[in-house]
Formats: sequence, C-alpha cells, structure tokens
Amino acid sequence: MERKVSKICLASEPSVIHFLQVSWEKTLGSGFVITLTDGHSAWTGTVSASEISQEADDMAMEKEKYVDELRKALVSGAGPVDTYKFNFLKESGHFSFEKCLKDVSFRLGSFNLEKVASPAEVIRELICYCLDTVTEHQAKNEHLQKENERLLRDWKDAQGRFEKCVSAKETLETDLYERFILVLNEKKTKIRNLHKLLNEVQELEKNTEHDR
Amino acid sequence: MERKVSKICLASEPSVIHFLQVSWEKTLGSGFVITLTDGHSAWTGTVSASEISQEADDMAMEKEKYVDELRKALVSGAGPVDTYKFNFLKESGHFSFEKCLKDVSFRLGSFNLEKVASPAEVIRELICYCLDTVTEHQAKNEHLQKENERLLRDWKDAQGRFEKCVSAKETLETDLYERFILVLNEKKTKIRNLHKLLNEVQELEKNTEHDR
Amino acid sequence: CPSTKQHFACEYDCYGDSYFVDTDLSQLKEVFSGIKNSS
Repeated sequence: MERKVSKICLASEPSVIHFLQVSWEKTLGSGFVITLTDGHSAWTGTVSASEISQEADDMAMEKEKYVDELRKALVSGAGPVDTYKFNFLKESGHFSFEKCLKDVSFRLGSFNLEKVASPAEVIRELICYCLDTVTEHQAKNEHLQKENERLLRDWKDAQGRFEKCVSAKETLETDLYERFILVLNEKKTKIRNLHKLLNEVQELEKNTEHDR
Repeated sequence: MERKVSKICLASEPSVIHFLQVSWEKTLGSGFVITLTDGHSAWTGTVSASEISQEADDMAMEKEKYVDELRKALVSGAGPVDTYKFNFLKESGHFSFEKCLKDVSFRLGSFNLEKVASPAEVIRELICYCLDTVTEHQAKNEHLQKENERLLRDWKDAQGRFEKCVSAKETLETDLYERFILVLNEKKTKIRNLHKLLNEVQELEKNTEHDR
Repeated sequence: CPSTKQHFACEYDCYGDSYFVDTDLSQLKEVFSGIKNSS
C-alpha cells in the first residue's frame, strides 16, 4: 500500500494546518482512502475507481489525465502552494478541492468524509507513519552516504592509477628511447670505424697499385 | 534548536503508542523541553540544567555520563527496544523512566509535566515537524542520489581513461620496439655490407701484395 | 679466454647486441633489460 501525508490549509480555516493522508493500493486510479485531521478530530472516506471515472466523465477529462490531476492536488502537492484550494464542511463532512489557475479556478473533485469516532488512533497511526518514513529515509541517507564515500574512494583510486599510468607511459617512452640511442650509437660507431678502416685499406690499395 | 520525536510505550498503557518530543538548544545538558502525547492529549515540561545536575548528583553519576544516558533514553532510543521503561501518571503528570539491564533496572530520572490546554496545536506542530523532516531527508536523499550518480560517472570516466592509458602504453611499447628493430636492422645490414666489402678489399690487398 | 673475448668484442657491442645478426623483439628486449640504468 502506498501512502502520502501532506499539509493543507482549508479555505474556511486558513490559519489551522490540516493533514491530508491519501493511501492507495496499486495505482491511485484504482481507488484510495482519504483521511483529514487537524490534530484533534479526524475524518475519513473511501473513493472508489468508479467514482474517479465518474468525476473524470463529469469534467469531460481523460481518466488518466484526471488521476494525474488528483495526484498533483492530493499527493505530490506539485506546483506553487496556492495552486489548489481545499474546502471542508465539518458538519456535513463534505470535502472538495479546486485548481486555481491565474484568474480562473475550477472544481477538481469532492468526496464525503465520515467523522472518525476515535481520532486519537488515526492521529497516532499518522504520526507513526511519519516517524517510520523519517527512519526509512535516514537509513537510506546513511546507505547513500556510505555509497558516496565508497564511490569517492574508488574514483580517487582509479584517478590515482590513471595518473600513475600516464607517468609510467612517459617514463617508458623516455627510457626506451635512451636505451635505443645507446644501442644504436654503438652501431653507428661500428659503421664509422668500418668506414675508416675501409678508407685506409682502399688508400693502401691505391698506393700499392701505384707502386706496382 | 535541536529536536527529536520518538515512539514510546508507557508501562501503564503498553498497547497505546505515545510520542515523546525532546527539544533543546545547544546541548541536551543545558536543559530541554519534553512533550508527551498520545495523539489526543498532550503534556509538556521544561527540565533545566540545574535539575539535570541534581539528578546526576542524586545518582552519584558524572553529569556528562548522565546526559549521555538521558540522550540514549529520550532521544536516540539506543539499544534494544525494552532497554528503557517509561511511566507516566496522567493525573499527576509525573513522568519517570528507568533503564532495564538484564536482571536489574534503575530509575534514570523523572519530571513533572503539565497537561497542555490545546493539545491539537501541539500535535499539529509535532506532525508538521515530522513532515518537514521527511521532506528534508527526501531532499537530502535526492541530493545524495545525484551525487552518487555523478561520482559513478566520474569513476567510470577515470576507470575508462585508466584502461585507455594502459592499452596506449602497451601500444606505445610495441610500436617503439617495431620501429627500433627496423632502424637497428638497417644499421646491421649496413655493417654486414661494409664488413663484406672490407673483407673483399683486404683479400684483394693480400693478392696484390702477393703479386708484387 | 682472450680469444673468445676478442671474438665477442668483434661480434657484439658492449650491450650484448650483435653487430651483424638482425635483432627481433625478444632479443632487443633482452638487450634493453641488460642495460641497467639507461641514463
């Protein structure tokens, strides 16, 4: 079961923060349970898939699109704070909400909520859920933090190996050239000596030829 | 101001989860405000630094150590679940807690709490704090997640550069040796030719010598 | 013995690389490895 708790302000009591809890199975469009509390009383209601479809039809909106609007209004609280306006009549339990665009607002949906006989239990359950979510996120944070530290170590290690490899490559190149120069120059010396010898012998040969 | 909300069970009502909120300025030892609620009513009390010192003296415990015990019992909830036992008399507002070791438990402290006139406000404030903490952790999570992805990219990048460098170094070595061998064998051919020529000339010289 | 020494001196340079016989990868590597510290 997925669940989301968000803060809302009712048009009728703008100074009192209310908490809206929406919980649903697989998808929001397959129906959800909505709970409203002001920290003292609580009201709850179930919205079925067919009611959602009905609302979408009434607004001549594609069901997917309508569910998306519901999600933005009731779950993710997307957009600027005053994008959505919530009204709740505590006597009748009638809950409605509308989307406020620049200069026009239109009704997005309404449900009837029942007052909860023992609100303390609902409120405790809601606080427990919030605390469990905090604990869960904290654990995730610690895990990610450790993951980050490990990745940072791995990155530094790879970076270090790369830098070592670059300098090893430069050293190798210099070193091989130096060795090669030594060996090559030996050959050049040999060639110079042979050339010199050959010239001497040919000189000698010429003189001998001349003598003869 | 630092604050922590945790779930506790009172010895007198083990089946009802209560919420303990402890908030303090700089350090816990400099005094704190404690709030207890069962989701319906709320009680609160302030514990001063001197009361904490008094309690530490009464227990003949070093103040630092005592504050550490307080932190474990009231804030971090360290250790197994049943390490600490909480008692609260709703009539008198007397709150006490004890540490349970294997076969002995000793009283860790007690405070007098006042019943809050409008618990709804305290409860709303507590739920807001929990929701804000969830939001904060979520944001931190996303940041760490992004950091994670960036580090992973950087690591892959460094690893890729390292591997490229290793193969470049191997290629360089092979390439240099190939070139060296070509140049060197050129010289050796030259030496062989000069040597052959020299032998011929010396042979000739010998014959000429002989003729003469 | 001196004659062998003499023979090697004619055939090889001071790094052990032959003046006359073409070299190849393993030989050249061996010659290079014999050069203690090139610089």
